[in-house]
Amino acid sequence: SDCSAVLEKTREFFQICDIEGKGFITRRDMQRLNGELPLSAEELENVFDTLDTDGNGYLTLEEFSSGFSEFMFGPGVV
Amino acid sequence: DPNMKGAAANEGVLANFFNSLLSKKTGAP
Repeated sequence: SDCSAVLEKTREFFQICDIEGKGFITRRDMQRLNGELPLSAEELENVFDTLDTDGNGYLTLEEFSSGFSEFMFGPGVV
Repeated sequence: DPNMKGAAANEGVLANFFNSLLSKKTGAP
């Protein structure tokens, strides 16, 4: 279904950011994408802050996927 | 509402980020 395709993409993208497979993404992991994605360090910082909804400095798969589904389907559909 | 403005700006950044990831996976080899 569409839903599982989105879940699969979410995991894929999460793993791109979580290079070491820690199970979470840190600010530093995000900055490592600087060379791979056409985003500035500041933009990546912004992305991290936006996704880190509880502000604890760690992005979990759950936080990441709610950000992704917001991007896919708009706010409020999680 | 300044919060709405901030949310919209962040949405743009997120869209940019996820679009980049999407094109990274599906883009040119």
